[in-house]
Formats: sequence, structure tokens, C-alpha cells
Amino acid sequence: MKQFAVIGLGRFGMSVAQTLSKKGVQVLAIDMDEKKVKIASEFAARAIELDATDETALRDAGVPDVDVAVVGIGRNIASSILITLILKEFEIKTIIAKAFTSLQGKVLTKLGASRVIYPEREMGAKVTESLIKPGIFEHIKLSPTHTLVEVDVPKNFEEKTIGELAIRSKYRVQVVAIKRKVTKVDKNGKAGIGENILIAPMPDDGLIKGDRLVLLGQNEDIERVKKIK
Amino acid sequence: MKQFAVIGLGRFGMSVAQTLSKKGVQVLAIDMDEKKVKIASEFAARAIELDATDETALRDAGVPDVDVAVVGIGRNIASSILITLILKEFEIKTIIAKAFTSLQGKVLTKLGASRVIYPEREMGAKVTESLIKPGIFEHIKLSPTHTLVEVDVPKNFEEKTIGELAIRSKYRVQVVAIKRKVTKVDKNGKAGIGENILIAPMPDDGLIKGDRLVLLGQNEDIERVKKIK
Ligand SMILES: Nc1ncnc2c1ncn2[C@@H]1O[C@H](COP(=O)(O)OP(=O)(O)OP(=O)(O)O)[C@@H](O)[C@H]1O
Ligand SMILES: Nc1ncnc2c1ncn2[C@@H]1O[C@H](COP(=O)(O)OP(=O)(O)OP(=O)(O)O)[C@@H](O)[C@H]1O
Repeated sequence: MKQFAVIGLGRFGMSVAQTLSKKGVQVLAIDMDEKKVKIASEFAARAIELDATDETALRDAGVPDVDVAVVGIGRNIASSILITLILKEFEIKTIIAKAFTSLQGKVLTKLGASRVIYPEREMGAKVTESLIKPGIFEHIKLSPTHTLVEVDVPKNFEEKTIGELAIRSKYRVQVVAIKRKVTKVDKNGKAGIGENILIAPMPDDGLIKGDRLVLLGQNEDIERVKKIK
Repeated sequence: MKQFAVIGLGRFGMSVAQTLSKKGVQVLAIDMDEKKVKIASEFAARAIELDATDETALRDAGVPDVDVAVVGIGRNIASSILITLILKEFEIKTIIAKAFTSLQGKVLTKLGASRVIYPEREMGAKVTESLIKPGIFEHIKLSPTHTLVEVDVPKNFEEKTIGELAIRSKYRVQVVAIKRKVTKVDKNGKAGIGENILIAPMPDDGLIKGDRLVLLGQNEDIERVKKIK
């Protein structure tokens, strides 16, 4: 079982420590703010108050023995940089560090951080993707050349079968699954909207209005299919 | 073409405005800080300096005519709340608002924000997911009951074909694609590692060490396959 340490329990660090604990992972949570340590002690295996730029204090807390360390310190740029260097000298295999500015991120990478996270910037990009492609729910890059997307069934595809549409030969994309909205009744007899998913559909499976297709193909073929009305 | 406004160009707001502009979308970028407006004017269709709690100034800037407004103001809790209310009174269809605390988020939702974003918290959870499943590169919930994952090829599957392994009938999951590392030579003759992807493999396609499988199936079947050594 991998051991984790989270240093700096701001909004990002606390979220990491909570998510790890919820998944049953042992987490050592560290901050110099007593109030934050108290909150973390309610869910983390161990929560310790210390100044993480103090190498001896980190050693005494057992930080050198962890497999993964997450540094959730952003605005305190000096602390984030000094702590990342100490963790690297402890030879911790995976060091994830949050950064507040790009320059700070460059320093962290040069010091040996395995991955640098810019939470606001990355969320800004993700939220925007979801805003401009209302019909494309998930747009997942499986590799530099291939993408998996979910699209609303184009109008021209309604009331036709996969075989009739010859999607694979005509558009060079694979229909991996069909998602269809259905009315479901829960155990209290209340009706609601659920979703059935049909994996690897057969040629005689038909498409209806409101279906969603999960498609896999090369990037340019996927872009072409997305434009079909 | 949908019209967008981004109000508050902090790390999150600036990222939204930049991502939209890169995708060719017309963006009206607003902030009360002249320096931020100057940066945004280099990529946004329009960038205006104003205090967004001033309703008249927002009207003069044309904000009531947009389809989507993103409020990227977090720490200034009062501004974020007042501005969200003004946007709702303009009857803007989609209002996305960032929040710094959960209580602020609750107020924004009650005032009519279509979606509230907590960038640090949501990124904390996403990063953690990727940390605790090292073998699972992408774990995508396609629906409440079905998941798509990428897994390393289990040892027992190496040097065997898809047909011999009878993965679909034995494990009830569909092999959507195989990803294989290959040596690629770039135009300068330098060799590097690339990745080929084979969509919808045939029964006589074989698996080798280092391959990755993209699998689709019901959640419990996927969990079972993940445990195969
Ligand atoms: N030297 C240090 N040792 C231990 N904890 C520290 C140290 N420096 C900062 N911290 C803690 O790290 C946390 C986050 O720090 P900081 O304010 O720099 O980041 P932030 O980017 O504002 O965080 P977030 O946006 O995730 O809330 C705070 O709880 C702070 O107490
Ligand atoms: N009333 C207002 N009108 C226009 N702009 C505003 C107003 N209040 C704040 N801003 C701008 O919004 C931006 C972000 O504000 P704030 O500092 O509250 O959020 P933040 O959570 O720290 O942002 P981030 O973490 O994304 O950098 C700043 O650039 C600020 O100038």
C-alpha cells in the first residue's frame, strides 16, 4: 500500500488529503496552521503541525518514508520551492506540486517535481471545453492521434440502424456504445430519467432521437463526424 | 455563434477567456484592474476596464446581450455575489461562477448561477484519482453503470490473441482499442517513443508486454478485470 504525505492544507491540499482518505489510503497531512491540522485530523491517518521548511521536523514526522508527496502550497512561493527541494533530497519517488505562477512552476520542475499543477488555470480550460461543446460531453484524448467523444445522434442518423448507416466504413469511426434515456421506476415507485448503455452495438441496432453515441477514431475523422447535422 | 463574457480575470477567469479566444469564440473580457485588461486585450475580441458591481457600466458594455457569462471572482466574495445577481436580472441564460468557500457557492446557486466551480477543490480530487490508480490512466464514467478504462495488459494476457483470451465472453468487457508503444523516427532522423492505437481489434490480433488495453464494460466487470495479474 503506497504511503502519501500532503504538505500544505489550503483548498487544494485539503481536497487531496480528503479524497485520499475517502479511498482508504493512509495519509500524513501537514500544515503550520493549527486550525487546518485540527480539521485534517478528523479524516487523515495522521495530521501534524510543523513548518515544512524545517528538514529535521519533516524527518521526525516520517516524511522520507512516503512514496508520494503532494505540496499544496501556492502563494507562499518560497516555502513551496524550499519544501520541494527537501522532498527531492529525501528521494521521494513522486512529488506533485501546485504552483501559483508559471515561473514558480518552472523552478519546481527543475528541482525535480514529477508534476506541477495549476488548479485555476487547468479548471478554467476544462470548464471552457464543456461550455463550447454542449453536445460533446466527454472529449477524451486516448493518444496524440485518437480521440473518444460522446455526441448527440445527428438528425440524419435517427430511425436508422448502425448497419444501414455504415458508420465505420463511411466515416472511419467506431461506435463503441449507444446511450439511451429511459424512464426508470425506483423502489418507491417514483418514475425518473435513467440511462441505458449498449456496448459494442450490432449492425441491426437502431438509433432514435435523444440517443448519444460514444465514438472512437482518429482526430480528423472525429472532427468530421461532429459536424454532421 | 454564442456570445460570452468573462468578468474577473484572475488565474481562473483569464484561463477561460484565453481558452475561448483560442477556439475562435468572441469574448468580452472585463476586470477593474487595468493591467489585467491590457493582457486580455491582446487575445479577446473586447477587453473593458470597469467595476462589474456597477449595473449601468455593465449595460453600456453590452453584457445583457451575451448568452454565457463566467464570473471568475473568488476571494472578493461580495463582488462575486452582487455581480451574479445583476447577471441573473439581465436574464443571461448561462451563468458560471467560481466560488472560494462553500457558503458563497450556496448563495450563488440560490441567486441562479447555472454552475458553481471550486477550482482548487475539484482539481485536488482529479489529481488524486490519477495518483491512486497508476495503472489506470483514464477512468471515465460513461454512465452510472458503465466505465471506460485504460489498463496495462495483465501478464497472463501477453503473447495471446484477443480470440484466444475470449475477453468479451469470459470477462464481459469489450476491448475498444489496443495502444502499443513503437519507436518512431522524426523528420530529423531522431528516434523517439510514439504510440500506435488499434481501434476495434479483431479476434486474431495479439497482445504483447507493454501494451495498454482500452476496455468498456459494467462497473463491476471492469473492477474484476483490473485485478487480473
Ligand atoms: N512552510 C510551511 N509549512 C507548512 N505549511 C505551510 C507552509 N507554508 C504555507 N503552508 C500552508 O499551506 C497552505 C496553502 O498555502 P498558500 O496560501 O501558499 O496556498 P494557496 O495557493 O493560497 O492555497 P489554496 O489556493 O489551495 O487554498 C496554508 O494552509 C498554509 O498554512
Ligand atoms: N467588482 C469587480 N469588478 C471587476 N473585476 C473585479 C471585481 N472584483 C474583483 N475583480 C477582479 O477579479 C479578479 C479575481 O478576483 P479575486 O481575487 O476575488 O479572485 P481569486 O479567487 O483570487 O482569483 P484566482 O484564484 O482565479 O486568481 C481580479 O483580477 C480582480 O481585479
